[in-house]
Amino acid sequence: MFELRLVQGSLLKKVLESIKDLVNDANFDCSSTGFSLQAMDSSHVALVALLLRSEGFEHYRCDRNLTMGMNLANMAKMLKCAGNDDIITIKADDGTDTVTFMFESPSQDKISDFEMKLMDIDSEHLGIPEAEYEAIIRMPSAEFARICRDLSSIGDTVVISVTKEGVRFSARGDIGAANIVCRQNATVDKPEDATIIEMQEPVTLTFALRYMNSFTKATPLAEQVTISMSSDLPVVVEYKVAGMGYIRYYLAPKIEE
Amino acid sequence: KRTQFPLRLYFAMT
Repeated sequence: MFELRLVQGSLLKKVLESIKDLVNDANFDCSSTGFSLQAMDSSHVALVALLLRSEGFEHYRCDRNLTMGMNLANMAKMLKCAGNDDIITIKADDGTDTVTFMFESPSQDKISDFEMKLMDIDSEHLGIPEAEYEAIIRMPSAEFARICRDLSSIGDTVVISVTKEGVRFSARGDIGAANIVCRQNATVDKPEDATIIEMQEPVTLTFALRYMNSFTKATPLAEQVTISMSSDLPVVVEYKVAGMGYIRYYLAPKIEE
Repeated sequence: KRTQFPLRLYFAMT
């Protein structure tokens, strides 16, 4: 028996919106640690890793480890039927091939349940080592989303370059070129507005903007985004999920042939 | 020309 209950159900709706465009089908892993997912996009250059720790839920019961294969577009369709203020419960009984999503309105006057078929998914699980990154940028997530959106009207790729001057995002295309420089800015009224750059070594990497734009679907989850980079390693773009975990996106850099 | 390598070249499969 697996059951989780999340009073702030909108978080789960936002999580699904953050991953459904990148990944079609994925295995959710349920264990005593929490509710997690690791999935690659169909071209195998980007990976999303989600962790929602069991302590973050109002109720969490997982009698034995369980893998639930779900079509994310279908799961998102079901979660869209939950109101933003609804409490969401996810339930799966042992030995069944369905999962139930239950939505309760805050005043308990409307209770809906939606049953979805599970699927068998063959997926590769990658071991991601904890790495020391040469440069870590923390900045407002809305600012990062804006930069990715603006640069994608200029070119297909973004060059992210971290130096002691700050972080530069550059794109080039048929109509011209663009450079956006963000400097460290820790002296802000609200900590969520800060831009903090920790640099051990200058790093310059190139990435496909299509993926970066897809990652920014997680912007409603967190005020800040963390971008971790090292030479010739996949970038990690991380959004925290309200004290209960994270969504991390990994994207392989484009390498000069 | 820049190319993109799959993630499994960076992270081993478990």
